[in-house]
Amino acid sequence: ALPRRAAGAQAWEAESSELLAPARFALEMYNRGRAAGTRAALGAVRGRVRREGRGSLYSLQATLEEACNDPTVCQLPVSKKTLLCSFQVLEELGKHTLLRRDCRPVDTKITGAGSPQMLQSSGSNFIQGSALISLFQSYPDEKSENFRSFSPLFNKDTLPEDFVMQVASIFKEFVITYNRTYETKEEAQWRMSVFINNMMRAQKIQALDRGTARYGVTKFSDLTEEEFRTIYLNPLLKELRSKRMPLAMSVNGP
Amino acid sequence: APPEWDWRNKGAVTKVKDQGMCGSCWAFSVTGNVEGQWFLKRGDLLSLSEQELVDCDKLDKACLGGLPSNAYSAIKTLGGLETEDDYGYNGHLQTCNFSAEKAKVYINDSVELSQNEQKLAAWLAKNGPISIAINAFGMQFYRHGISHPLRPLCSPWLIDHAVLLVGYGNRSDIPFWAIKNSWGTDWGEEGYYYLHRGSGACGVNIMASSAVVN
Repeated sequence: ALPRRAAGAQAWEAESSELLAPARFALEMYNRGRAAGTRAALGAVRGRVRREGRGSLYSLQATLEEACNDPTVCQLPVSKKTLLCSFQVLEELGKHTLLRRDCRPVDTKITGAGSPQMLQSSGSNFIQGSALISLFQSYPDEKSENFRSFSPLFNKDTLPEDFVMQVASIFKEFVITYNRTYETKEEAQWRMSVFINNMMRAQKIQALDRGTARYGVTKFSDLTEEEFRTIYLNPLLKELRSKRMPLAMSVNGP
Repeated sequence: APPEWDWRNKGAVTKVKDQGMCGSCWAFSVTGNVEGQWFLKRGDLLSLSEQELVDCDKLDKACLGGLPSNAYSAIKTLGGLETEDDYGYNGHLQTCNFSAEKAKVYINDSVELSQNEQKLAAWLAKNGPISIAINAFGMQFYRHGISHPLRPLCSPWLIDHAVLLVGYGNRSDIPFWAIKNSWGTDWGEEGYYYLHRGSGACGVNIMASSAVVN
């Protein structure tokens, strides 16, 4: 069963019931080939979903609990090890595919693994997304305070109001131009925070380019770097060795 | 090499396609090359099927990525490529539905090209568009112009996107490669990317290859 979400985290999450199927699939993949008794169990799950055409891409953060025999990782007498995992699961026509899996143990002695705080303090994109919401919408003070404390980068007190208005207007234009639809207000807010992050990244890339290229808003501007890499790029090109082919004859003469 | 060349003006390049939410750039890069080779050897420009490679090239991993060198082998093994009309693209892995009777194009072999950009330009001008792979740094936000990222930001050793070289030239004395991408016409310059030529920018010269059609 999925645990209750922390109050400050609710703003950007997809419905937890919606995350259950992709999370269970990711867990199944994680446990594949493991003997009974050594399989991990699902702890807390958070995530978001991006839909396009017939597909949905789930970006999940989950805690898994598994048996632990390593005293440097687990606090004795605790016999369970907590892992913090990032999964990306693609769902198309009811079929799931695990695109990415990244799990690392959480030092239970220090962090109090599995608590909502641990999830909030990992993954800067998640944090910034939550933080930004307070820039554009009025929330109860307590919630805004939570958001603000997550990230100083998008603190509404440090960003000029005209900048905020300008970016909101550009995002609106982006949504219209590329016909974006977001399922929930929370998803839209999360995407806007990604969009703003990306505008800043594009500015940095622009500043460091020695050619005449212009960088800015594109149809990929509401995707995190990780999502973009996962969906559109091809890591096998650098990971796998290309089969040797005969060398082409050089071209000679005019 | 001639000072400039553009296969788009010579009818060797099909319209820009869109890979959708699928890491199948390798298939688009290879079909683009085969389209050019077939046009130059047989005189017909046919839009060829990437979905056939996504579904039937078992050496590669469909939407999770692939290698052009494997794709050439798969085309040879399968017995050719069907056209886009006969085997349309849907951007996700499905059961292989290749039919040898419907194959319109075949290849005899594949070759690896020089890493020297002058030689690559000469080869392109004489022989047609080239399948390459690059580091896609900055492409998420590219709109237009000639991209020339600082080398440490766009390492030739972190190649993660396959595309198609279709031409080269100079704009205001800046040498460029014209690169056909597979992210639709609503990205870049009508679907094209322009990258600095002559500096090994983003590993443009590292993985150049082509099919051979006799």
